[in-house]
Amino acid sequence: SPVLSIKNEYLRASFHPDTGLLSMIEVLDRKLTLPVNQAFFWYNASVGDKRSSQASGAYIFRPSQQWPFPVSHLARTRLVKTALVQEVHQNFTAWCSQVVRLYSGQRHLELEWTVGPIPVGDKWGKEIISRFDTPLETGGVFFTDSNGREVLERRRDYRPSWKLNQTEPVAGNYYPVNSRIYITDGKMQLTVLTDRSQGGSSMSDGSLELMVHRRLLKDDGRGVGEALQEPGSGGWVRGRHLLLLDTAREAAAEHRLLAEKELLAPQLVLAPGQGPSYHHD
Amino acid sequence: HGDSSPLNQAMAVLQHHDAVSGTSKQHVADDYARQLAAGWGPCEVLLSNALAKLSGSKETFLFCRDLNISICPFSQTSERFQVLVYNPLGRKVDRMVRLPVRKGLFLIKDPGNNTVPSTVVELTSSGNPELLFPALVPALGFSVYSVTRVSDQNPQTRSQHSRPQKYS
Repeated sequence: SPVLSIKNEYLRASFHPDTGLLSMIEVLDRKLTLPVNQAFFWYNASVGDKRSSQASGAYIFRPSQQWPFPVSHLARTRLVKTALVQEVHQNFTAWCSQVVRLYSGQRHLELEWTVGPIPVGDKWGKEIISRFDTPLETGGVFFTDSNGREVLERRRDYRPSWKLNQTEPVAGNYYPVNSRIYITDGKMQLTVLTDRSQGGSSMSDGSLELMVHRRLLKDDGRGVGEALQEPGSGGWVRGRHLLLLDTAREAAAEHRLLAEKELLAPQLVLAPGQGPSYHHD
Repeated sequence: HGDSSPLNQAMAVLQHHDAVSGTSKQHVADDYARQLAAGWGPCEVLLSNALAKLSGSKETFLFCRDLNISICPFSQTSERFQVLVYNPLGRKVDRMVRLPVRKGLFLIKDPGNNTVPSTVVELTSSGNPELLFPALVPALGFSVYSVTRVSDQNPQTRSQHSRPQKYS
């Protein structure tokens, strides 16, 4: 099938014709092109192992192995193109879908994901991530805006103030992401803005991941006494990631202004009929 | 009677107990949700009172709490309504407004009584169509857009009936 793409005056996002997954982003006016593969994966939650009886839970993120499983290798896609918006609707499984959206005049790509209820019929707790893989050479470095303060440099398997003995290859590299996470090779920068606090990391060079949902079957033994799962069939979540590709030089100006617009977004109130008349005073 | 203090107190309780991290028993998490919902009700009254005072006209203002999952019974059933867009930022912003609606053609007017381009996108996940139109909102202010469902009629034929409105 032909390459699926959505485009406005600034951006073009292309999708793999066989898998339906996001595969490329181009910034047309700055002549930037970056292969970006985005997909959803899940970590299998540890219930304890030979090394430690610690289970993954509300306080403790501890996957049983380093590599996550793909939620699906394929996405069923549907394309919507209008003058105001172009969207690719991706359906990965019955419990994971996404709309990749490009509004007219917008310099960022919007990914609105819907995840849940996470199935646990196989008795495996699952922690779902959205992962972006690129060929950027990032040298183990990524950036997050932890604690709502300044953006901090994070380095894989490293702490700036002590010699780290890394015992948890995944969780030991996860950091809080309050509003943004980014990677750069010094020339190009890929930034993801979140609409809520999430955990995030860069587990390999050129890669970014954010945890979007989790459902666990065992308590982590930190005092709550309940596993992290909602009653019944489980909860589901919808959220948005805003993806910005820019030169490393221009990126900060873009993501700072966009984050303001996102975190102090306009509020809508409706009123019936023609509404109130306007009074100058 | 509008009041923001119940929401203030609920937020304080939630922040003190790290209520968003999943580190509480389910019945406690349910109670946090109850406190938030109870706090938001009087806030809506407070906001409605403020909007009524600013506009000089008492209206039934409606807040759609489920817009993020494309549900708003009011916009999905009304033929004609107003959309007030408030911008809390200190600079003007443009924003694409998305509202779940019934199928049909819509006429959107901006505060200057100009027709605004709009489109209706059908979503597969919810089955609800969504109306999209761009809104421009002044710094720390609001704009009012009027929405009229014109069905299959020519949108231009209805434009004469809309009254110009402006807020800032």
